[in-house]
Amino acid sequence: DNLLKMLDEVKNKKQELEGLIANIQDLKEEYCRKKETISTANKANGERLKRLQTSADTYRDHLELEIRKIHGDKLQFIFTGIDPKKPERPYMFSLRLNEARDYEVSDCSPPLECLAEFQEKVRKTNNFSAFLANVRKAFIATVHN
Amino acid sequence: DLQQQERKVDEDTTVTIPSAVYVAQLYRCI
Amino acid sequence: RQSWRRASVKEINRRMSLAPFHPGITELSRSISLKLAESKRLGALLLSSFQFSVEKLEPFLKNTKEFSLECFREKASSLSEELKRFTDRLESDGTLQKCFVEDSEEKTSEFSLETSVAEVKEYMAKFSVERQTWDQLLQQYQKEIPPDEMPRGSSETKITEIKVDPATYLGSSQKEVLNTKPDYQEILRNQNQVFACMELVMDELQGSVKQLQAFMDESTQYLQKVSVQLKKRSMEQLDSSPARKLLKLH
Repeated sequence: DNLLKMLDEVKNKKQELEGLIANIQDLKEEYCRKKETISTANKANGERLKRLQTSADTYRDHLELEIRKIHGDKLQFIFTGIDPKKPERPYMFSLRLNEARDYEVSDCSPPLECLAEFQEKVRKTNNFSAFLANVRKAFIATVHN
Repeated sequence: DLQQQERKVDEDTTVTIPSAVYVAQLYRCI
Repeated sequence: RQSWRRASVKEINRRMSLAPFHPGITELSRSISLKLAESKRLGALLLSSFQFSVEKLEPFLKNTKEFSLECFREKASSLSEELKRFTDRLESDGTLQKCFVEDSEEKTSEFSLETSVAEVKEYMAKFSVERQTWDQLLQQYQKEIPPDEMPRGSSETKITEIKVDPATYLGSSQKEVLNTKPDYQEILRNQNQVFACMELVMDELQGSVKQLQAFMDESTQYLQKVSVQLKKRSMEQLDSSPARKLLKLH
């Protein structure tokens, strides 16, 4: 009886083994497929990011304006080309959404009195480019003053 | 390793790329 | 000076600016050494004429009342020292030299005036000969041209290919010029072939430039179409407020 039992067991084990091997095979195939998918996605993301970075760099150089995402869910806007004597000198301010989901400006350097007024205007009009153009003009005015 | 790569792709797809897209769009809008 | 003395003594051609010399003075100038420079001699002449006039004056004054000889002589010697200092100053600041330089300048200017008058006269004679020669040449042309071709009322004659033998314009001063110049008419005739080829080349060039222009216009239109499409496509995806979206992204 033992012998028969052991033979059965061996047969089961073999079937289990085959099952496992088939399983491993599936897993391996799935792994390769996933690897393939991920590396393709990675590659596509890399290229897309590269293109986006290139266009952002082009805008940054021509607008002499850098936009950075900084900790605390803030956007930092850094202007250059303001002071003709020191074009590389940075003029900046940060922007965040407050609890009421409105734009809120802060950390302006050098400080601008008219920033609060500009903040109100951009909340009303949502015209971001006008807002930034006014801020740049105000920074330039500080240089001339 | 594959999971790590998968996490990276997810992050790229959900955060990095949209963020870069919004920055480029913001520049475009400005 | 020699020339002044001659002129003033003979009372001819007198220099209006100077009174004639007193005959007694010529001895004075002789007594001044000729070795001195002209300006020094003039200064010495001024001094010695002052002393000469003092000597001439003294005997006249002797018989006047309250005349004191010592005081007169004292005054005369102090004046002559002052005159000496003055002439030295005139000598040192170049005033005396100017008298001579001016004169020489005047002399040269008079001289150059005469020479230039003579030159002008010579030129006038030359130009009138020249004018006669050109008039002859003009008449020659007018004779040669058949009357119907002669433009009415204009004195200029149309330049046509008329052979004028050199003898007619030999007299003008332009003969060297006219003889050295090549025969432009001939040169132009020889170049006709070249001009014809140039014309062909220019036509070819013009044609290809026109084609290039057309191609350029076409490609510009195409580029404009493509850029409109690109803009439309990029604007489609543009979000209404990307800043807000960006801020919401964690």
